[in-house]
Amino acid sequence: QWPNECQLDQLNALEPSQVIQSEGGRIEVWDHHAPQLRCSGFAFERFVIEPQGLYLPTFMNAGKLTFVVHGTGLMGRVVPGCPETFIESPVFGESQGQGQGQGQGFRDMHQKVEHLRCGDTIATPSGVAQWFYNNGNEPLILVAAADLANHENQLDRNLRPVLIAGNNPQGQEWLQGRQQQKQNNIFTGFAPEILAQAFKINVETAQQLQSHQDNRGNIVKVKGPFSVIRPPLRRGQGGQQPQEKAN
Amino acid sequence: GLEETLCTMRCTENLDDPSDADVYTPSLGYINTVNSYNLPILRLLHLSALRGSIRNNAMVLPQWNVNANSALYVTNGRAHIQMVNDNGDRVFDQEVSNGQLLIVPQGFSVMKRATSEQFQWIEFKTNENAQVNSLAGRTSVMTGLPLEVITNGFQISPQEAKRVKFSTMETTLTHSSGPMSYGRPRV
Repeated sequence: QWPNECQLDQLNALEPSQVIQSEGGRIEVWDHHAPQLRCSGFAFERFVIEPQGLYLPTFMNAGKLTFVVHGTGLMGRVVPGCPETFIESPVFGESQGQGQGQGQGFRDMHQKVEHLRCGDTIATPSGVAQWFYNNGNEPLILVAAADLANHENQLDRNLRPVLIAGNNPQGQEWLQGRQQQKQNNIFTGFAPEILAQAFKINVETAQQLQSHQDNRGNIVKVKGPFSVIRPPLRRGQGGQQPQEKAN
Repeated sequence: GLEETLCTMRCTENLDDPSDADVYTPSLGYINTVNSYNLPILRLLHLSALRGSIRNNAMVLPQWNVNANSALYVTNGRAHIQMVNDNGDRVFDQEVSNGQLLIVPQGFSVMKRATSEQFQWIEFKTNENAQVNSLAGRTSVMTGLPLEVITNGFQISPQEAKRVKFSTMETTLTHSSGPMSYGRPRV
């Protein structure tokens, strides 16, 4: 903190200072240089995800709490070191007998996916990639408060989201020196050959990971089914019936 | 009394002993870490360290510091290092060599590839339980994501998405060969 940052002689209600439009929704960012926010160390965002909108995986330099204001959805995080415990099991069983390596012969496995509904409050540590999907018929509205003054943030008092996928054509206006500069995803900066070696894929697919031609933004519209592996809803949760027969 | 005081705390851990390695691949090398679990005094310092020793053409898969900044100091050999910042810009793309120091801020992704017979470094981290997350490999963020997120996020086919997710079975060290373009920071 700079000296006198909390010498607040007059407070006022704050509105978002930047709106980042995307194909599947928008992100509204409050200017965290505003005196009240600077003093408190908070950075504040609101996410409005349209139906079938997917907020692509992003991680932050600070821990944050996210509150579901409206709508329903799915949320996934990738916590370092945690196993992929959501597995499409029936197919998995069949393939093992054939001695195939992990990753072959079954549909998918990934880390935990949770159902979201109004009132849910989600804690996300720094550096943990997180994504949201709106599987309802109304906008999914989330508000998130990141604590920039926390020990978990080892950088400066700026919110620095890192995009795993997608990009932000508008750039991060709230960061000095980054106005008018498009923000790319983390793969963009690596040489394609390195990505190809790291992933053991061809260079063309590696270039696809860099999303050069992609201007959809960080919330994209999913076309067709979004069939991630997830448990059925609790009976009565959000009035929705379980999607599969509980055994 | 004296038994449970600062005076008796162990404050030394040797990181040059491969038999203690946390990551080990005979043909690629090893990585050893010291943190507050195996050296409790670090809980007071909020610091930890990592010691790496890899062979020629071994690559440390692209990864980022989840909760720490780190100072990487080269103690032996040479390596090609690429680093990408939070804006997706390549901010470092050079060969580093013995005696050089490189700072890796939290959230910046780094790839290291040995370009000499042996590349050894010590990395000091500003968190007593420093964690890394990797972009590629069996325990990477990509493996943890559902296929739908990958196909929709990158506009690639399900088959390609499966290859991206599951081709690299290693977690930290992998084999890398052939020429690599570097020296052209993409900003």
